[in-house]
Amino acid sequence: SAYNVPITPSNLCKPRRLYISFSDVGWENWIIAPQGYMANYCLGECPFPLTAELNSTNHAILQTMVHSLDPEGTPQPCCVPVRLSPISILYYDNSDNVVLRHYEDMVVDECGC
Amino acid sequence: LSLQESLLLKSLGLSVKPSPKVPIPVPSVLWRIFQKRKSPSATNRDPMDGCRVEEFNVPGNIIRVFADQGHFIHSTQPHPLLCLQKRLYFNLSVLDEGERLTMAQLEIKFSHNSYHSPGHGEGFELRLYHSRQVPLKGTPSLERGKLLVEQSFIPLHRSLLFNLSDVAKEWTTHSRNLGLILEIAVSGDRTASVSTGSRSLCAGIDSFVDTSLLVVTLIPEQCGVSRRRR
Repeated sequence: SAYNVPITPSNLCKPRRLYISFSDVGWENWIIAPQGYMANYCLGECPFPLTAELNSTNHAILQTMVHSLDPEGTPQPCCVPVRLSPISILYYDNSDNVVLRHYEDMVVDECGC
Repeated sequence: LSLQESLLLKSLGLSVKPSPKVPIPVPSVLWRIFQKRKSPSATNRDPMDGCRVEEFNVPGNIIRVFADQGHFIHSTQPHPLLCLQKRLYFNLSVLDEGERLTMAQLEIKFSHNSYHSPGHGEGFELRLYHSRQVPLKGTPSLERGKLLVEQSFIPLHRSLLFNLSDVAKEWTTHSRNLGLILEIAVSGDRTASVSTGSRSLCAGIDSFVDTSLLVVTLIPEQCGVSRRRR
């Protein structure tokens, strides 16, 4: 459930809060911990001129320039995760063994264009 | 939700949604590792070592604790000096093809946790053998295979730990997993004083609870550098 955070005036590309609750999807009987976690997601514009804090690639800077000259022809660059972190999940497997498993790229920490 | 759910389960490495029938208590070692990884200091950890189990200093992104599915070979004490004979069997068939086993640790648990200085005559001998036949209930004969561990001990601590990585690697690569045979006997220096006294020489082993096998595996393509950028 994405918290209904107040819409920030800036709709620039940035991480948005998204909390994943395992009980919302009925997984609480086999996932021991955590009960949920903050996964977040990326949303926002990558407008011209791309400022430094937008974590953009050289290609994205080029693309925004082309987009500003030819909006119909070339879209704006996408707002995507550029730094993610892992989580570990403790759960029961199908043979009732207790498993602690490490999953990479489960939390969005930073977004970029 | 069922399609999304099955896709998400698959990405979590599960074919179907687990539905634990008899959920066993969470082993404290897993709980400790989980809590440590959740702590703020861990989140600043180098993402490259996300697939390393620091507690055992081995590579791995999955840690499982297997409950023992073996059974006692005799319902009562088989011999005045042989206190316990038990088959140990851990069903490692749940490991996926792509998992590489990097460590296996056997834990033999006792319920006591006394630290008093042991009185004279509390020594025992522990022996662990490969089993040479399928661990079926009621199999009368006892086919011991190769002796893996032989150790004397005084029943002082809550558990004894043994590194069985080589044995478990064999089970997951080429040899059949026929389990193990655990024997705990009165130690040699006590056999001379076998008395018919009321207190059995095996009394100190009554606190034997059970055994479990902690297994660490690694799926290389799900870890750090070797993972292809999606």
